[in-house]
Formats: sequence, structure tokens, C-alpha cells
Amino acid sequence: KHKILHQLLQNSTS
Amino acid sequence: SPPVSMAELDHLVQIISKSHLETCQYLREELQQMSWQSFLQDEVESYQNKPREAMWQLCAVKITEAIQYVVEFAKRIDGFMDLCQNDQIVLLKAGSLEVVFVRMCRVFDSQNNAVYFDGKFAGPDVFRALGCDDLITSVFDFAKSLCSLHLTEDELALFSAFVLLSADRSWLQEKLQVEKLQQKTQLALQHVLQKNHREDGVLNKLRCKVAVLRSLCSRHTEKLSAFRAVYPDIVRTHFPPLYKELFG
Repeated sequence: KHKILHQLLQNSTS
Repeated sequence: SPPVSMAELDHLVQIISKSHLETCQYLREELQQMSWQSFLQDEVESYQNKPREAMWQLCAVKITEAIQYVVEFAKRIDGFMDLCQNDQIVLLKAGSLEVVFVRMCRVFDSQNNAVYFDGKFAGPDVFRALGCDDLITSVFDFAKSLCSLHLTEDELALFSAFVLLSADRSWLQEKLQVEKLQQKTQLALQHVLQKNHREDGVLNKLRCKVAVLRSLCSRHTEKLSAFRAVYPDIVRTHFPPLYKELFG
């Protein structure tokens, strides 16, 4: 569930 | 909790304004270069002649692009990443489209009632194929009314953060923590409005806008479920996965 949002939140805020 | 110092409010304004500019998708300079070019009549007609599902898909793609910038904005807000994952998801699911609507006033031409869309400025008639004229009209009216407040980038940044950090969203697990963040953000918003010598009516007007944002988003959800009832396969196979995850 919400795997894309989780992924986006994990990505570093480069 | 101890009162927030002026220095801390200045710092918060600085951080949130910087995050806003880093993630605003279109810089003001870029928009000026675009010289606010509107679609020609034949271009308008080509959008109007698109099949309903094709126009829906195009708009879903554009909304999803904008939302990804809002997610990056949220990640840069002090304290957002300290919230539990559940609450980060809850706030983004409920608030990302609201912030897209707030940001819309940056790419809105009030004179011509047109918004930057797919490369040029589009009036409400460009979106006729969607079959959502009432919602489109309300969205344009909202953008025009927000534009009339002539918010600066830092005011817009703080208002966006305030909208995103809404502590009244359902399913929040650490509501108190979000409340503290939202209160600090509201103080920072008041601080920047005072610093900019805005009359104090602006804060109340912005608070009223929050209610309009809620209704625009729930009407979007209604339109989507009506559309999906007719074109279930299109949504499943052709809509952006993030869009489905947020509004599915």
C-alpha cells in the first residue's frame, strides 16, 4: 500500500 | 511548549521559502519568458476534440507531475520527515492536491482567466472534453481569487506548508505532533504577513481558502470515481501509478 509514496519519501532530497 | 522566538520564526520562513523555490516546478523568470502565450483557437479545438478518456489521462499526468514537486517540498519542511511514516503519507494523500491548487496561482493569468497547461495558457474551455465543467469553473475561480491576494513567494510558501500540515486530517497517528508543526507554521505565516505589512485581513481570507480547497479536492475525487465507473480499464492501465495511489 502506498509503495510509490514510500519510495518518494525514502529518496534523498538531493 | 515554550513560546517560539522571532529568530526561530525568521528561520522557519527562510527554510520554507527556500524549499518552496527549490520545488516550485516553474520559476517566475521562466514564466515571464513564456510571455503568457495562450492556445490558438485550433489548438483549443484539438483539446476539445480529444476523447474524454484521453483528456482525463493527460490531466492526470500533469497533476501527478505537479504533485511530485509538492512531495519534494514536504520533505524539506522542518519536522515533516520526523513525523511517523503513516502521518507523512496521510498528510500527502490529503494535502498534495490542495497545494497544487494553491501553487496554481503562480501560473495563472487573471486577465485572460487562463492557467499554464501543457506548454501554453489554457482557458476553462480547453478542458471541456473532461466533462467536468462545473469543477473546472470552480478551480479557475479559486485561482483567480487567490491571485487577487497578490501573495509573495514566501507568503505562498508558508501558506502551502500550513495547508499541508493540517492536523485535522483523519487517520493521523501523532495528531499532537502535527498540531505543533502547524501552529508554528501559522505563526511563521503571520510573521511574514506582518513583515510584509499585509493588512491582517489576509490571514482570515487564507483560512477561508482552506475550506474551498477541501471542497475542490473532494469534488475531484467524486469526478474521478464517476469517470472510473465508465472507464475502469483506462484508469487501471493508463493513469499514473502515483495518481491511483493518492486518489484510488
